[in-house]
Amino acid sequence: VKIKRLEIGGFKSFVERTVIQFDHDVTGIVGPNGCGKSNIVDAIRWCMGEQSARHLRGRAMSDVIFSGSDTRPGHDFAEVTIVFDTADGDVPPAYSSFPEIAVTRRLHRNGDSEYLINKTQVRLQDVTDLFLGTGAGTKAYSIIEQGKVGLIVSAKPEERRLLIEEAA
Amino acid sequence: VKIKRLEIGGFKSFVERTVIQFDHDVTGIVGPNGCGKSNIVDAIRWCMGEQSARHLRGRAMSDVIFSGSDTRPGHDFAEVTIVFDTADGDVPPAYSSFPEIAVTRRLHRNGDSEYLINKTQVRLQDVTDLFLGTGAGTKAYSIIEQGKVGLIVSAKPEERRLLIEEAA
Amino acid sequence: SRRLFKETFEAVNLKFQALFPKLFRGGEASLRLTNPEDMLETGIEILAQPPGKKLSSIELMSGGEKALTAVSLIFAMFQVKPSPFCILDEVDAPLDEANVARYNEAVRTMTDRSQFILITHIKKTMQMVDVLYGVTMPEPGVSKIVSVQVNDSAQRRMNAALSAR
Amino acid sequence: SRRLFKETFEAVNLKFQALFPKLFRGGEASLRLTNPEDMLETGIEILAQPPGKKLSSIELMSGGEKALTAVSLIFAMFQVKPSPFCILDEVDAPLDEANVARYNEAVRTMTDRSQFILITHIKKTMQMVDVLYGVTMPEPGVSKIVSVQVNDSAQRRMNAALSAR
Ligand SMILES: Nc1ncnc2c1ncn2[C@@H]1O[C@H](COP(=O)(O)OP(=O)(O)OP(=O)(O)O)[C@@H](O)[C@H]1O
Ligand SMILES: Nc1ncnc2c1ncn2[C@@H]1O[C@H](COP(=O)(O)OP(=O)(O)OP(=O)(O)O)[C@@H](O)[C@H]1O
Ligand SMILES: [Mg+2]
Ligand SMILES: [Mg+2]
Repeated sequence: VKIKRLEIGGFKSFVERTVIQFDHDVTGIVGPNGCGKSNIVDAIRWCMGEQSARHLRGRAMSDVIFSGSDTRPGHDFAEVTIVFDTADGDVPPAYSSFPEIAVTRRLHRNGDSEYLINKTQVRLQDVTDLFLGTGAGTKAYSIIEQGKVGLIVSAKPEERRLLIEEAA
Repeated sequence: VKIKRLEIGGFKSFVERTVIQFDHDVTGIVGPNGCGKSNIVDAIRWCMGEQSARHLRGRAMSDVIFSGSDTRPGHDFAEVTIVFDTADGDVPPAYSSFPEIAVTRRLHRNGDSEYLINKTQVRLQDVTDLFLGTGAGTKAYSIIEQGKVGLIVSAKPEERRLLIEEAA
Repeated sequence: SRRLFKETFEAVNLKFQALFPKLFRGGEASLRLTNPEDMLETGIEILAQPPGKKLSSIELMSGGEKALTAVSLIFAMFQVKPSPFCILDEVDAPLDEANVARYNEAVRTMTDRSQFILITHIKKTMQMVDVLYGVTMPEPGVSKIVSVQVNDSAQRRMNAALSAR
Repeated sequence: SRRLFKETFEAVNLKFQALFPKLFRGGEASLRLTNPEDMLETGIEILAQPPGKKLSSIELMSGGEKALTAVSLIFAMFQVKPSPFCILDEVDAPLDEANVARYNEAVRTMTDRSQFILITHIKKTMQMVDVLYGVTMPEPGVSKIVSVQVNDSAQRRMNAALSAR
């Protein structure tokens, strides 16, 4: 699979619905400090099923919903959709007939939360299974967060084995 | 006091005796990865009395002695001298008659270790007292190590109070 | 399982031993099991020796050397079990100019099996990617993707691919 | 002592509240005691609000915003109790171009009472210092200081200072 595009709305600083295409081998994301680049990474992790708010720099999961700015009120929900291209065939059998797989996660202010695959509501388990099946999983080594690249070197030997286990 | 110069010999990658003058308000240190810039910072910390090898990226204090390269054997000792200018008068009374104060720390392969102030052998206590007297101390906020600037922000509230205590 | 761990470890180790000298333009590195008798509990140690230097503990390495060693290991794992995408957020921040170029070169060699997303403040890296998304906040607190620039060579690669279909 | 801690805390807090908006070109920040009743045990919380944004927990800030907030606090402590020197090792690594300039500007305002040593890979910072020492390893594993360049404006400042004596 390849990522085709990312759709973010109400997630952290991306209150306005934003679509990012990923048609190229190497995509660069640039901009001033605090403008939202790492928030894009958080959006991808969150959509893939991240359950820990701390791993998204928050204290509670509701921290991912746009909380407002000087000029705007807070938002009612956060929603992120990752659209995969299944053309290269590395797809779990359940989805092999689809040309695209769209995974959506939504969280409402009141705590209600939904997961959808191709607009059909599913459980978190289905989402994590799908990602594992495509090889994206939540591989600890496919998302290197800001400031964290040195951790693999300073990690205890027992912690490093977890990375090999993920690759296995 | 002001730092006048730094003299390093046998310390980490500075096997050759190296003198660095500090005559200016803002000194920049540049160079490729791994060439020795942060080792200069370690040399200053060490000379000021750092007792923890881990704070110098080592496992044992002997790690600060040049251990050799493809083309050279290891060195027998590490020595660092910091020379202070006492012209602006902020000096502990014991040294107020000197135009300069040179603090030297030496560590031998066999474990012997010496501290000298103006070439007179002293104890570690005299060195730390001198630094505290000049205001250099080991102020946690006067040396910001590579990659560590974010720690003050991610620190626990109880850890941050230690910084205020140092400034007090 | 024990055997799967051992096989994966050895495969990653081979790739790591090959990749480190490419990124460092020399030197050598390898992984070592802290307890080779026990595949279920053993830890993994990293041994790394930049070109011309003596092998010493990895903690003594510089910030940039540690980052490049980490990238070598991460890419080695990628080569053994690719992920469809790899996101690197300011991984080039501690690197000097020459190593930024080597890092970007290594990213490029990995694109046969994965898509890469690089977040960076470094101009050299911006010149190496295929497309650049600029994120800004014209209205404070509200993110906006404001520009998309496609790199010439990437444009040519795409045109070639499109005309070949 | 309780009173000394309280006085130092309040002095640093005032400086921090003044310095943060300078570095961020707006916004506000302050320190808060977690337990104002207990000067011996209380912790210290940082409240920071970049310009135009809502006040939220400091962990949500970006890497560059956290670095700049930390610099504001460190320099605030410096202003209350200066140290003869301040060493900043690649503190500018996470900063964008505009913030690198503001950081260097802030360093320059602090030089009336302290000497600064900046280690950097960033060209804009190299242009802002008074003298540049280049460290290299022509022989691998052996450090050598190979060049000293004095910045024109620094040279002029020194000449003026020397002729004034
Ligand atoms: N729920 C939220 N609502 C509104 N704004 C938020 C929310 N969560 C985070 N933010 C804001 O997003 C900003 C951080 O964005 P991000 O980490 O993506 O920056 P960045 O572009 O990666 O910057 P840097 O280059 O410094 O790493 C912060 O200013 C933070 O206040
Ligand atoms: N005792 C020692 N003997 C010889 N070399 C040593 C010793 N201790 C450390 N080194 C070497 O010093 C180098 C690290 O230097 P340093 O941390 O100063 O680099 P740097 O210039 O700060 O690089 P960067 O820009 O990546 O931060 C490492 O390659 C390490 O092997
Ligand atoms: Mg970021
Ligand atoms: Mg360094």
